Amino acid sequence: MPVFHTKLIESILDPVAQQISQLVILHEQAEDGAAMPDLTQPVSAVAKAVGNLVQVGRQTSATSTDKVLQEEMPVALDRVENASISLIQAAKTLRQEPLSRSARDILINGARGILGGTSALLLSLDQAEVRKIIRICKGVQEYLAVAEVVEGMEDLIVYVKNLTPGMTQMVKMVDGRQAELTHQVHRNMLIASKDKIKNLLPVLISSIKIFVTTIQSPGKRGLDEAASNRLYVVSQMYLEIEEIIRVLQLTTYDEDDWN
Amino acid sequence: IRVGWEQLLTAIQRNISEISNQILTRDS
Repeated sequence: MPVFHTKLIESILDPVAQQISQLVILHEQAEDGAAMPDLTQPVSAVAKAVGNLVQVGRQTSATSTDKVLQEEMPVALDRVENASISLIQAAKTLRQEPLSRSARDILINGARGILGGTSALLLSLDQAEVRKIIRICKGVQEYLAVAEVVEGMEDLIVYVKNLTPGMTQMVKMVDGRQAELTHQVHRNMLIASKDKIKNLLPVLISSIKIFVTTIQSPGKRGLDEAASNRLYVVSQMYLEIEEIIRVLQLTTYDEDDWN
Repeated sequence: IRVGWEQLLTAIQRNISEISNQILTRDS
């Protein structure tokens, strides 16, 4: 069975994936000649839902600013649509020939195709969400570098005021993401990095404060140390965000599992 | 088999509607 890397994807796809597995087994055992029921009605309900999904999905991909999503969504929607056409064909054939082996195969493949297509669609949407978090992370990384130009207490106040919203948003989004992951190791990695960054924030402010106090003191003694200490804290935070970005992009999903 | 397929197709239909809702409610 494939592993779903978020709880949302798992909650949507896992029950269907299990049902398909069971039906594949029944299908393989159905050499006894048991006739298939008329499935045209439930299949046409699926086709109607697919039609709606395709409409909503195409609209979303057309209006999205995410170029990757714009490319990936239509491909996944095509897969779902083609699978739905297979289901319709299979149901039509089975209505006339309830024992048709090839129609059963098409039915199974159609169900698998819908599962594969919806998985690809959900993964594509999920990765777009991940890219949103990464954009926030990169924004914080960029602003961390600004610490080097803070030379007065007023600058420091402005710096903290500007850094805080991005930092808060990043922590909140990373926290939300870790709670959504099914992979415990990835969750723990995100929590550890997020906690380190939270702990380093007051250390960063303190290191900038020491630099500001030193640069404003008459002899400016220890300025190099103060600057290197500040740089060290900035680098630590930068690297920790880099680690978050890396972990955010990890998935345990393997689309080939469907085949 | 009858119950199995009807249940599966109903579940698929619900899933697809759920995904449509997810797409509609996500932040742009």
